[in-house]
Amino acid sequence: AIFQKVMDDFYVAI
Amino acid sequence: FEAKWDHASTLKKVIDAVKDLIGDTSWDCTNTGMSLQSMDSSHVALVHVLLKSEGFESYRCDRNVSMGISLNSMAKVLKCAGNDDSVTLRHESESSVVNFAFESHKEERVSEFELKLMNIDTEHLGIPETEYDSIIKMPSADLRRTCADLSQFGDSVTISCAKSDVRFETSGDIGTGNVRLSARGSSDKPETEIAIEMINPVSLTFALKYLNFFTKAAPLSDTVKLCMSNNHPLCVEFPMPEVGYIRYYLAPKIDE
Repeated sequence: AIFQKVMDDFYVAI
Repeated sequence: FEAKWDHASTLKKVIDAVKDLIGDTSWDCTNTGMSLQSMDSSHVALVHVLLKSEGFESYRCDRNVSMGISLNSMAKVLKCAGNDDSVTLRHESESSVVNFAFESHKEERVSEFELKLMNIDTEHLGIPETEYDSIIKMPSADLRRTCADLSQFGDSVTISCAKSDVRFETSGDIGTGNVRLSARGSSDKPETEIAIEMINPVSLTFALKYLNFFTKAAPLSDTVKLCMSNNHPLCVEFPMPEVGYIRYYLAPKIDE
């Protein structure tokens, strides 16, 4: 779940 | 949209390098080239492929199009092409299919396949520009071997980058292992060079399972670039000169 948060925060809406 | 490669081998290798990580995806086609961006189902890794228009034998895209495709189906279609056959992809506006034509160079055999497109909800997400603390350029075969070797001992690898060397460490039930690669220059064979650009020292831990998926791109590129910043996703780039690149991003393991 932590990895997912890191990647979801990184890959952001444009 | 119509794009032609002289040889099927590059496209076959690109699909082989990403199909096990991402299943269904959208190829975005514009007049500058074809690209895809997709996260794996667990949202731990992200794949970005760019195939530039100038890397094709011929390329035409009159209107931007997003083609939803199952990469496993695309791999099946490409199995029907010989490595040296030319490949032509065609898609007409509003059509629900994409056509593949393979032609041998002596032109005695032409095969055509039609693949159904899928409706894929595409989120408009972007990869931010990042200034990395450490960038390591090394032969892709070295990375592939290091990850494969260490996978025998552990599930994760800690990559630590210092000024003149980079260290890969793992531990597991049967013991521990580490590989240290030192910077080395090579003016006559730049593809064998190990170059380290370090602004700040970095140490990050990653799941080896994903790194082993990434190194499936090694046949596409002699060299690989690892870009790292603390607490930030790793970027593993396989450059394909004049063709484009495959970039993989991987979330680090963080101590709870």
